[in-house]
Amino acid sequence: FVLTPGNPQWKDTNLTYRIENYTPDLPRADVDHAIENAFQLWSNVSPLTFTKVFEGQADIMISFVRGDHHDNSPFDGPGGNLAHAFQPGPGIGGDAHFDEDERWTNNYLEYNLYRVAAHELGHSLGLSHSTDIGALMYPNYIFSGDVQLSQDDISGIQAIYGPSPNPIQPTGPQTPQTCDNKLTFDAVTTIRGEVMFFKDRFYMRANSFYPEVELNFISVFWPHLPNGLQAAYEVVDRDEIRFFKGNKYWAFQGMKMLHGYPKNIHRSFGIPTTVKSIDAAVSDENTGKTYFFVAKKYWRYDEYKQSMDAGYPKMIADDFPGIGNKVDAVFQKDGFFYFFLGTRQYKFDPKTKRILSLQKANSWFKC
Amino acid sequence: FPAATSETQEQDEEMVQKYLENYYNLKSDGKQIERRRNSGPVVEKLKQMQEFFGLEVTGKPDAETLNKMKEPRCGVPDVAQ
Repeated sequence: FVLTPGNPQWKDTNLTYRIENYTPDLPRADVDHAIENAFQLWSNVSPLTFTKVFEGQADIMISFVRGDHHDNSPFDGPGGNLAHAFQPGPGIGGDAHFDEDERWTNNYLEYNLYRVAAHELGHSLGLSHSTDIGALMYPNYIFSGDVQLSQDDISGIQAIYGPSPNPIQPTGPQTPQTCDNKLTFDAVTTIRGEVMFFKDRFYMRANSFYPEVELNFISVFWPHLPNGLQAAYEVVDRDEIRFFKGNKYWAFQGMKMLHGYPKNIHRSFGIPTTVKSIDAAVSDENTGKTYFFVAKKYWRYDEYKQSMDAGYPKMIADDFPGIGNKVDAVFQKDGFFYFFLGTRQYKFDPKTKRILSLQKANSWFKC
Repeated sequence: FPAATSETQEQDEEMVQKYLENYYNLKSDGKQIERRRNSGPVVEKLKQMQEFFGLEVTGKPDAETLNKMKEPRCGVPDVAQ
């Protein structure tokens, strides 16, 4: 996190706000709700309180304006700058302006007012832009389906105002660090020749053309997917990627979700209803066989026949010796299976049924 | 990959200039960014921007940098003077 230069802050922790006017893009109640929720994010993790007032000067004045609105920082029409806010202080200090030339929404369409308000109010309270892409205070608009303070935002606001009076200190999600030795994955799959790693709200993508590992929100590519995926695999022949969470799965060609999804894993694959979720999945592109790993067992599905092979489930330990009892993620590359178990990664030859090497889970990131 | 047309290049240069003026306090003298420039305020500001966003720090407006600049974002007047 980054504090505003000079570390400006409100002396009084009980602050007032007023919504001076409303965007016509949303019902008034939705605007009220978005702003109230945005304040609540910050009050939940700090000693700050916010009271809405309906007339006169409030500490934080909120308005929807367009173009030159006489604060030396004109807006620029649709896109580009979405909003801005001023650091704590009297007069214009703390005020938040939203560009009325944007379309404000209460959903995943651009631009979600709650998401932008939560960010701007961080400025109103004394935070500057964070370099953590998972933080609300990251300067660029990213909407991942939910709006929450990351641990970086919480650490920032508490650096200014101290901890929350709540006896249980709130914590927030951490953004994965690609070179963290303790990094684990929810799912890994090939996608059109690349390998993508999934963790919480994020994907990581190592590409030989770029020196840095790309880390961004899953929603950037697949806004319909939930966070916290549990398994993913690619059917190369069909140019199809399937993502799993709970008893549902979603199928995509590139970024386009196929019609009729999400579907149910029990009905589609014939997985027993006692199975609540899939730990990991991989499709062998040479045989068209897809392996679903669930706790100590695995099932095998034939992508050509579109039916589960007979004789399954079997024990992972019997057919993948050394792999253990529970798999986090698996993918296939150059004929080998790469299994992820916690911070470990096993390169496995399915032909000889032998482990060829053991590496750190994040070995693909050239740390 | 087809080469960018000169018109696209000019638009990109304008965008870089405007972005750095808006968000990195680049002082404008009304001139476009000079090509083949490898030092000076534009390069320094570009490096700052690239470092901030975790991009490769080249000081050049490469494709990744341009893409990042094109993303909608929060405006800058966080500091009230």
